[in-house]
Order: sequence, then structure tokens, then C-alpha cells
Amino acid sequence: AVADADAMYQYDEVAQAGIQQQKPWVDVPHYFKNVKISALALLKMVVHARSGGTIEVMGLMQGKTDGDTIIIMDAFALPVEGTETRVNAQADAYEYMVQYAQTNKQVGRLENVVGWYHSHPGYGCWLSGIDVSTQMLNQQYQEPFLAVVIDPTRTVSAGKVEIGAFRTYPMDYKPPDEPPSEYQTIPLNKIEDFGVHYKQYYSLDITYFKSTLDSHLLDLLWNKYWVNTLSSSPLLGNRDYVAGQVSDLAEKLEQAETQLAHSGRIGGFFMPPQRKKEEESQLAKITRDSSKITVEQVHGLMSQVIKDILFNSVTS
Amino acid sequence: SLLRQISSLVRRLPAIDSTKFQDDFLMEYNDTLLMTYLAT
Amino acid sequence: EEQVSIIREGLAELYENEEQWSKAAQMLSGIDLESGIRMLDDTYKLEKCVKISLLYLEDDDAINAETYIKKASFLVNNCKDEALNLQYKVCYARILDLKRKFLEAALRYYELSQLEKREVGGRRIDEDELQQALTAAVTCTILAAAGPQRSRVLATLYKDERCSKLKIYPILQKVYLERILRKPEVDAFSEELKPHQKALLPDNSTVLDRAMIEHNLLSASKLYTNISFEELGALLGIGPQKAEKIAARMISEDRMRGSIDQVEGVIHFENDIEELQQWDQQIVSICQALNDVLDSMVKKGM
Repeated sequence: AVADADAMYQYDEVAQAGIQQQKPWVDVPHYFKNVKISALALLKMVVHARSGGTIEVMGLMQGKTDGDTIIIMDAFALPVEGTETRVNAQADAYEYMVQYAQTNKQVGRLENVVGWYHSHPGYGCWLSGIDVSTQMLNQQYQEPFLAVVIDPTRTVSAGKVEIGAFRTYPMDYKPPDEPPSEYQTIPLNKIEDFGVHYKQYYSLDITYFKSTLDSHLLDLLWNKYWVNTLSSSPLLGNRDYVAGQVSDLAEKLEQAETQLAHSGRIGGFFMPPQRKKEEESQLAKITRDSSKITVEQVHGLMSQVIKDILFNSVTS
Repeated sequence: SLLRQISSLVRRLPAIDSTKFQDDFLMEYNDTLLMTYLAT
Repeated sequence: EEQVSIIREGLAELYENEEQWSKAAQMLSGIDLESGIRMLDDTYKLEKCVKISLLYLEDDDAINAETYIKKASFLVNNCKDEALNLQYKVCYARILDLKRKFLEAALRYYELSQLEKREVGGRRIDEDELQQALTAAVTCTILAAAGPQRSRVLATLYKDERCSKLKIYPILQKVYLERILRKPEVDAFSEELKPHQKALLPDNSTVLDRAMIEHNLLSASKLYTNISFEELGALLGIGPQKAEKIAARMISEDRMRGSIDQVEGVIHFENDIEELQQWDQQIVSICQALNDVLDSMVKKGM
């Protein structure tokens, strides 16, 4: 497996050029199904996303394709911010991108740009209307191209990287009915944007790989990482986000309550079964959201209590 | 010298020992318990 | 006017050769740079202003030097001459240094030390000169008023790996880590200073003394929750009243957080960091100390 991972770092220019010629993705909207991201690229993207705080940041990813898999070998940040406010925000960074690409080739880095990533601080991994438009544009002119979204805030509160990889369908394509992807909380102020566009793209399965050197370096880091783990307090760091989540939950509850009261007046007898199912599932979603928020808080508290026992209950 | 290092390390405990810390810590504790209660 | 200028320039050169800097500067300042009769380009005017400024600097005349460098600052943006641009920057930094605007001077010296081009206007810049600029940046930062702005610059310098090779590095490290500076260290540092940096202030202390006292006071504020002025004075090597005065000034200028109880003669230090955050910081240092113990044990083959 390690040898395979090391082999993934090899770039066969001729083979890639051949794939570019054939363009097997043109007539198959669902062609790419998998994404492999290198440990290095992942680290860089997450660190970049986290460094933006509550501001959306974006960058590009370099790599290659292998059948139905897009392989991301590296990533680099772009000097733009606030990517949710306009289509093709990367237009501000064209000069930078061109320079970067040229310098890359000069130092023998042959991989092309195969995608873009951006962050959704605190509101989950999905594509907004603007993101969908941007990605559709990318898939028109820069294929093969992938969209990756990272939520650095939820990464901290959940304790694992919140990341999603997406590709859009062509404009008039009607996708087959798919089983719902893994549930995620969407804040009320984004729910409409999410709902309108979620059928215009699909998500790809993400796996990760690392080279022998990466493994060795990560092992060395791991020996020191326990200090970070013990000295971090997710409860402290993510207060604003949690407050936002609780407030959002309250609003959703209010909304659900109003709708329920409304339908109750009309009379439960006349309610079509579909509507009833929808309302139940709305409450079920709210319950799930509240459980998730609470579980994360309890985890945070558990770590605080353990730290208190470890470091404060010993006296000389 | 190792023993001196260890002695100095041990003498740094407890990591913190102030009323303000106790107050803040318990407040956080209570907040989380309240959230759990509400969620339940 | 053309002829007058030539004569003035010639005389100025002679004065310069005789090291009569101010006279040379005065001679050059007589040239009318705003003349309506002669068409003078910006590069020429800039060159003259910078030259006059540098000459005044040789005689430690900060006021006149500053007048001319300010005139130059209006012209420098249009100037394409790299060598002249560099001269302007160096001159400005030195003037700020002389006027004891240490933090601004430090930033400019630091910018100079990061020069990428090794050849400017046909002249080679060697590593020694860059190192000198870097040392000057560190010195000025240490002499600057202690507070959050200085802390930021200290952080930048401390993290610059070139600084670790400087002779002045140990004191930079102590200042950055907010450790108390002892008299022998301060004395060693003062030997590297220029005369204006050791000048007497109105209250009969030197620039260096004030900087060191304020630094040590800030360090004490990290160590103590509260302290009486008697003890604080003893720690700083000054009288209790002076300690109180300096502390009061630092608090009123928002360079230190705290409150003074004049009746009890005690200063209570406050800090911005939350208790829970402080706890995490304590845990980091405990864990790192534990790590060091384990590393030492491994090294000794245990």
C-alpha cells in the first residue's frame, strides 16, 4: 500500500496528455466518482481554511486523473477572500495563478490544476448557488475540474476534517434519484440556497494517501502532538459558532412550531400523509441537530474535566 | 539533573489554582449540563 | 542660477572633504530647487535633498536633516534611481533613530535588511551591511517603549532566523520572552549603542535606562499578581516613587494593564487572557517540561 502511495506521486505527462485528448468525461456527467487527496494537500487546505477564521478563503489544487478518480497531489492558496459573494472570485487572482503555474513548470512540477477548494466557515460542506455557477463555468472550460469545500469551524468542533468534494451536472441534465448523502446541519439563513441547488451537483468519495516520507514525518509529529491535544479547549475556541448553532436551532424550532400549530388548526384529518411525513422529518432533523451540538459540547466538557483531574488535583 | 527537572515539573502542579478559574470552569460545566438537559 | 549652483556644489564638496558637514549642508541648501527659471527634474531635487539630509546627519542635527528628508519624501515616489531610493531609505531610518522614534526606525531598518538585490546602482551590497541594518533594527526595537506594538516587532525579529546569528541575539531573546534583564546584561548592551541612544532625558535618566526599567516592569507584571512599590523599586533598581511614576505612566498610555492603590502602595496587575486560556498555556508548558524530561531520559539511555 505504501509503495502504491509513493507511486501515486509519479506524474506521467504523456499519459495525462492522452487522457486530456480523449476526454472520457464529456458525455458522462457522473464520470468521476472518487477523489484521492494527499496528506500534504489536505493539511495545507485545512490550515489555510482555518487561517481565514470566519472569512471564506479559496485556493487551487494540483494533480492528475486516473480513470474515474481525480488525484489531488498538492494545493496552494489564492490571495482572494469572501468567495461566496461573487461568481468566479478567482478572477481577482488570475495573474497570481498564471505566475504560479509558470514557476511550477520551471521547477519541474508538471501537475496541472485539477480543481479549486474553498471554505464554508461554520455552515457545512455543500455548494451554494454561486459555487454551483462557478463550478459549472470551470467544468465548461477547464476540465477535468473538481470543487472541494472545507468547513474549518466544524472541523474543530467535531474533531475531524469536515470536507466534501463535488462535481456539477450539465445545465439541463436531470440526475437520477439518489439516496440522500450523509446528513449535515444547514443553518436557517442558508437553507434556501442549499435546497435550491443541491440537485445540481453530486459528491464524490474521498480517500487519502501519504508517501513514505509523509508517514515518517507525521509519526514524528504525532509524538509531540499530544501536547496540543491536552492543551486545546474546543469549548473555548468555538464559542461564537456554538452560540450561532443554538440560535439557529431555536429559530428552526420556532418555525416548526408555527407550522405545526397551523396545520393543527386546519385539522389533522385533512392533512395529506406526505405533509405529515415532512413535518415529522423536520422535527426529527431538529432533534438530530440538537443532539449533535450537545454531544460536541459534552465531548469538550469531558476533555476539560479530564484535564482538571490530571493537572489540578495534584498538590505538593 | 534529571531529578531536579522532575522536581521542578512536579512543583508546577496544580496547573492553576485560583477562585476565578474555579468560577469560569464551573460556569462552563453548568452551561454544558444545561444544554444536555435542554437537548434531552 | 546654474553657475551659482555649480559653485555651491563645488564648495560643498570641499567642506565635505574637510568634514565640515553642517557647512557643506548649508552650502547646498542655498541652491534654489523650486526655481521657476531652471527646469529641474525630480531626481536631481531628490538627490540634493537626500545629500543635505545625510550631511546634517553626520553632525547629529536631526531637526534640519528631518526638514530635508521630508522634502525628499514628496519626490521619492517618482524616482526610478534605485541607488538614490536606497539612500533615502537609509537616511530616513537614521533620522528616526536619531529622533528616538525607535519603533519606526526599527521597522525601516528591518525593511533595509531584507533587501533582495545585492547590486544597486552599480554598487555591491554585502552581507555585513544587511547584518548591520538588522542589528540596528533589533537595537531600536529594544530601546523602543515597551508595549503591544513593540511586542509585535520583537516577534517578527525573533522569528527571523538571521537574528539568531547576531551578537545581540541573547538580549533580543530575553526581551522577547519578557524576562527580567539584569544589570550586567544591560551594561553589555549599552556598549554597542551609539551616543544619541545613551543620551540623557529631562528626568536625568538615559534612554537606555528608561527602556530597561519599562521592560523589567512589564516582565514583573507577568510574574506577579500584585507587588508593593518598595519591592518593585528594589527589583528595578530604582526608588519606590519613581517605580510608581513609571508604572502610572505606562498604565495611562495603555502599554500595561493594571491598577494602583496609592494608599496601600501596591500595584495590581491585570491581564487580558482568560483564566481558562491561561490554564491551557500552563498545561502546554507542563507538557513540554515533561517532554523535555522524557527526551533527557532517552538521551541518557534510560
